[in-house]
Amino acid sequence: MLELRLVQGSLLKKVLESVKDLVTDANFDCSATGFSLQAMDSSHVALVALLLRSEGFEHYRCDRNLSMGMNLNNMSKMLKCAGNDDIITIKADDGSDTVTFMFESPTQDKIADFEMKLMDIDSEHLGIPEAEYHAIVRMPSAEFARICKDLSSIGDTVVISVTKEGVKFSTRGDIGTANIVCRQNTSVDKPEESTIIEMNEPVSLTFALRYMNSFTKATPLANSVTISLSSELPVVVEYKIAEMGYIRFYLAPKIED
Amino acid sequence: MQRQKSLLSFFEKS
Repeated sequence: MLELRLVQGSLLKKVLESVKDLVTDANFDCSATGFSLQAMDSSHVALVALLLRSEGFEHYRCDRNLSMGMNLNNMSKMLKCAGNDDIITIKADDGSDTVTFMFESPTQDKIADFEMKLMDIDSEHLGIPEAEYHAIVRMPSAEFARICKDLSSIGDTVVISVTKEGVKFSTRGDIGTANIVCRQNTSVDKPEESTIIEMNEPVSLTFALRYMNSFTKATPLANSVTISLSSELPVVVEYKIAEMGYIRFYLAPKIED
Repeated sequence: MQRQKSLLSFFEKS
């Protein structure tokens, strides 16, 4: 038996919107730790890892570890039927081939349940070791989204370079080139608007902008984004989900042949 | 010419 009650139901709606274009089908894993997902896109270039810790739920009952295969497009269709202020409860019985999403309006005057069919998915779980990164950039998530969107109108790839000068995002395309440099900026009053660059050594890596733009669909989940870079490692783009966990996107770099 | 690396060349299946 599984019953997870999330008062801030809009978080789950936002999570789905940020992953459904990257991954079609995925297993949601439920354990004492929390509600999690790890899935790769079909070309094995990008991976999403989600964790919503059990403590973040108002009620969290998971009698035994359960993996539920869901079509994310269908799940998104159902969650779109929940109001932004609704409380969402996820329910499943052991051995059942369905999951139920229950939506309660804040005033309890409307209660809806949507039952969705589960599916068997051959999951390819990857072991992601802890790594030391050459550089970690934290910046406003909206600023990062804006940069990715702007650069994708010029080129297909972005070179992210971190030096002691700052972090540079560069692209080139048929019509020309673009470079955007963000310098460390901790002087602003609001910490979520600051840009913080931790650099152990300079690093420069190339990534497909198509994926970066897809990751930025998680922007509504967090004011800040953290970009961790190391040469010859996938970049990690992380959005912290307040008091609950995170959504992390891993993207393999492009290399010169 | 640039080549897209796969995640599978960095991480192992568990």
